[in-house]
Amino acid sequence: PGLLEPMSTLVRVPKSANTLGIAIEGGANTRQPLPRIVTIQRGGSAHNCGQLKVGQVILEVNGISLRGREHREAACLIAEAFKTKEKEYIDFLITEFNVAL
Amino acid sequence: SPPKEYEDEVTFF
Repeated sequence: PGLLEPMSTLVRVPKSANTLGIAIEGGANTRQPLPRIVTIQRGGSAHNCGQLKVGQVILEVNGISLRGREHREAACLIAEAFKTKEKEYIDFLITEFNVAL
Repeated sequence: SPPKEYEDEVTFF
């Protein structure tokens, strides 16, 4: 902590559509150790929110760090965060910089 | 073949 704080941003994405509408690549043990957004689909919740962009790296999902998680595990966390009815939003901690920590 | 960094998995939500 601390090191990432100045360049990370919390983005709250309301579940405003039936899909989240993003694609991610990467994860632990790949060249992209933290998941990176590679697509934002029009009409999806993320696109509606307007604050997520292609190229951003996801550091946390609902306060859960993605560091050290492989692609499938990170993908599961994001999918669960969208599916759960406990929250009507997903909080993403993102960074514009391609940090490999 | 594509560069290695593009061979990583991609998941759509």
